[in-house]
Amino acid sequence: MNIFRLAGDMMHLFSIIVLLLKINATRSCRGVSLKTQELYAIVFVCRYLDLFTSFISLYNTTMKLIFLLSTFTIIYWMRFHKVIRVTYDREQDTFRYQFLILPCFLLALVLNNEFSAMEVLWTFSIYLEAVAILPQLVLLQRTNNIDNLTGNYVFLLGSYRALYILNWIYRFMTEPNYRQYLVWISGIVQTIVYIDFFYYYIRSWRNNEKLSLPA
Amino acid sequence: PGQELVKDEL
Repeated sequence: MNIFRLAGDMMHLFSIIVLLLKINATRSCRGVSLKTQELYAIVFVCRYLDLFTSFISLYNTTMKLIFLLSTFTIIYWMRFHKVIRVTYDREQDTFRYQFLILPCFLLALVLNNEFSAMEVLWTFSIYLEAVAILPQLVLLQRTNNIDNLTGNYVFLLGSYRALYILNWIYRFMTEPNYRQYLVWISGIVQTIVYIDFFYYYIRSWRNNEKLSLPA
Repeated sequence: PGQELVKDEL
């Protein structure tokens, strides 16, 4: 494992820790998109089916379980926790994610490495992850007062994706026969989705202003 | 070949 991959995974882990801490400490999920969290739950369940079929490393298995468990915890809090569920921006979080799920699934049926249930679901998870942050970005746009932690959560997630691109470049240069075109293209699309957010995040940080995204 | 390699990422 190279330094970019490890750094990317750590950013992903930190993003989730930031979100868990924010919701737990403030007893509020204001500004957090339940739709994005549910999309991530679908992504992780479909991708990590190989937990049952193959063992890669203790690191790999542990991270997969953490991602699954934390995402379901957040969803549980937002839907069912007595105090937290009241703070959910239900009226603002209106992104119709079936318009993401269906096209991604159809694309995975057509464009995959092997036409088997496991492989199609895995490919579906790759495509869906690329667009899973969209409901969260739309919700941030509608939130006037983005709190620091929610902004940091999205920034850490975006950094994780950017670092994965460096990881792919590094692996492509150092490992023979390392190619995964579908993952690369989806990953680049996913990173592009964040560019606009990065611009405003860094600008607000440099000007010492509160983060807000123009509608 | 390469298939297992792909799946080692998260």
